[in-house]
Amino acid sequence: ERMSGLYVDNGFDQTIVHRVISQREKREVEHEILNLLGLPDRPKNTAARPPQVKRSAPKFLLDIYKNALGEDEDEKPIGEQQRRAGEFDLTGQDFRAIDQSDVIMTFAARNHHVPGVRHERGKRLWFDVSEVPPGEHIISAELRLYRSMDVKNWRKNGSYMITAYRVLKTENGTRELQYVDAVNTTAGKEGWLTLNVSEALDHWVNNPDGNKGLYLSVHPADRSVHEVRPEDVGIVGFRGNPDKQPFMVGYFKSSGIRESKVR
Amino acid sequence: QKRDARRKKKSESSSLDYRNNPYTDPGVQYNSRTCKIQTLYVSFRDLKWQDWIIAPDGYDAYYCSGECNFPLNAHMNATNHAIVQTLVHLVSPGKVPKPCCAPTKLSPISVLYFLDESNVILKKYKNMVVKSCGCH
Repeated sequence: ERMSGLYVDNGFDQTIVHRVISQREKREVEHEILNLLGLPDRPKNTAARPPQVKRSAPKFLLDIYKNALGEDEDEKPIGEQQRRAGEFDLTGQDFRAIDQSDVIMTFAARNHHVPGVRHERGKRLWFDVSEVPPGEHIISAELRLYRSMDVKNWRKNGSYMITAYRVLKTENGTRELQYVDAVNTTAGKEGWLTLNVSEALDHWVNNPDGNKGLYLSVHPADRSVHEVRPEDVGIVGFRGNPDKQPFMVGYFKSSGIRESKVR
Repeated sequence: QKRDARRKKKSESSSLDYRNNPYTDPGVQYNSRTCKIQTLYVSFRDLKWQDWIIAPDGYDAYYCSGECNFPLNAHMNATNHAIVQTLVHLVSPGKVPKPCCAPTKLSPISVLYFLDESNVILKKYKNMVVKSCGCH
């Protein structure tokens, strides 16, 4: 039989009794705790196939949980000297966003088909942001891409500009793009690259129908040749290693209104 | 374990009487104890939620229990008003209740869980863990 999972001290010193509660009581307590935490039910489609913690997005938040929140969860944030950048190269800006946030969410990149969008050499990334609670204030959002050195076409002395655009319209197969952010990467640099996508996330949360994803364009910094494929400069896509796949992270300040989901 | 089993078997026949008797019921004895912090742990692992809630393994909540009896002493972390409340209770015990045993300091927890099969959330919950109890 399953253990109850609820351990209550009976009040006597040195004697802890694990009271066995009935199945009905257990279900009620489970639901109460879930409701208290704002988790009214198990996520969809996870009973048969449990989600994988080894993927980049859960690993990123686990890294924050272990290294950036502090061990004793005290009121004041963990000291700067105790913090570690971890494998995700967290910066001072990241730590400030972590301290200000009540909720941090990650969104795994998906290959979501949008009719009419033609792909050139760039890569389109789509994120399901439908679970962002309404009324949450977005502090910031960043797109995280992993650049690997394991590429054949990489020019040893080259540097490349990676630019993210928000896809606006898809009428008649034409695409309109709005510049979001850009980052330079140079030869010899392996690791996580971050782009500020706060404006894009804000737009998608407020206009769900307008969520057509981001377009990722890669050019040599000197523009000596045309656009190249992100894979050619080592950018890991959503078919790459699970712990190196692209994802978006959003930092939110709670509105103070407690979620009340129907059970 | 053998000793406990024997003891359990021996007391099974009179367990109902035991529970209904206010002089022997552990619950009643427990209530007569002074206000202090008590253990309450919810194990996400034992509830089989660990494939959904990534961290922590459980919720170390604690709770406050016990009575705030006269005289209130330092161990009860009594507020000034709790002393007044006790005195008024002593004057009119049938009308005015004793001070309440409640948390005096709470701390937050963070929970990391899957929203669906790919998106993940790290949420901070304020005032979730009892750090100390006192009479209010």
